[in-house]
Amino acid sequence: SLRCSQNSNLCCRKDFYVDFRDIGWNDWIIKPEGYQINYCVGQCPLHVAGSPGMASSFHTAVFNLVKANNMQASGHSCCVPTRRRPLSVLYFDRNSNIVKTDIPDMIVDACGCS
Amino acid sequence: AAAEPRCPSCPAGAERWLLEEVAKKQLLEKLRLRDRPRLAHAVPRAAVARALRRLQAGGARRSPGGPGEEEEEEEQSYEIISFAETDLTSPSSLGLQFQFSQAQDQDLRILQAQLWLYLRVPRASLTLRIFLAAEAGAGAGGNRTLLGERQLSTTGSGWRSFPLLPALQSFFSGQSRTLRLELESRGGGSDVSAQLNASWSHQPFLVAKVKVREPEHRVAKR
Repeated sequence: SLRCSQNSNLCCRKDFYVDFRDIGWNDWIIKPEGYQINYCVGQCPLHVAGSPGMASSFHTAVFNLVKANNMQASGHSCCVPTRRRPLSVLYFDRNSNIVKTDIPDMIVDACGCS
Repeated sequence: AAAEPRCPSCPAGAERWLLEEVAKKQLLEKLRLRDRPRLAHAVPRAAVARALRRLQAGGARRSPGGPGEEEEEEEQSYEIISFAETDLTSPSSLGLQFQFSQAQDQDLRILQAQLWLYLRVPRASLTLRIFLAAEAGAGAGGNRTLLGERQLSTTGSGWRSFPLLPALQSFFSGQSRTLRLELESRGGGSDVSAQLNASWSHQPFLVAKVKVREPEHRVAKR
């Protein structure tokens, strides 16, 4: 769940802010003015598979499986979101009604290896 | 992006363009919109600000967790503010038209609905009739179904809210819906506009809270 930096290619969270004015959507989206469309990117070599899992025991369990089954040949671990949060949006619909809703799991807060 | 190896040599523009396209797609998908809305007509900022204050006031009253809150949390909820298009059908009767549309395959359940009016007099005597109109331009004579009727009892002038449930309970099923409210002044002949201000600066509006439940989701629940 580290933020990406230039000197590592391990699984990390890449931050990116989309400003609705830049995409010409600020006329119908009242709030917020933009949002973080973060994403997960980077390598997940087997020795970090399952980290940072939801619980440290998760990583240990996965690592033991890898050692016990010598999974070098098959299977691989992916860099995925491990924690996300909702985005509250206030916007005009096509009838000029104002609509407020919370979109669940919209913003990636943390990444990790499956 | 996760599948692609990072692209240090990519021109920043290409990555930015790609992510902005992804953001657009993601937002429309999560808001269940086919395309970004093109506004039918502009809404004055003052009206938006006033209505948002009501929405926040209503949100503050929101009841803390109820039974089965985790189930409730799984259904996405929407709060909608709709501004009336008014037509004076006669000196004693005012029509308010509200237009709603939602994406297909959505089963909306209405939790709250209030009509907000600006009363000029502390004791207005008005009859409110609630209709489901056949189409947007129906007007007074158009084809419509009476959903409910009630006498409004008011105390004090200024902005006042009037609950619209249970008449609206079945209103939100179906794609595009036009709600028509008619306010008639009682007590012989006094003009409805003497009792309430429905001008552009005091546009009546409706605040509703609805929940969406996906059809397959309901089956899973059962």
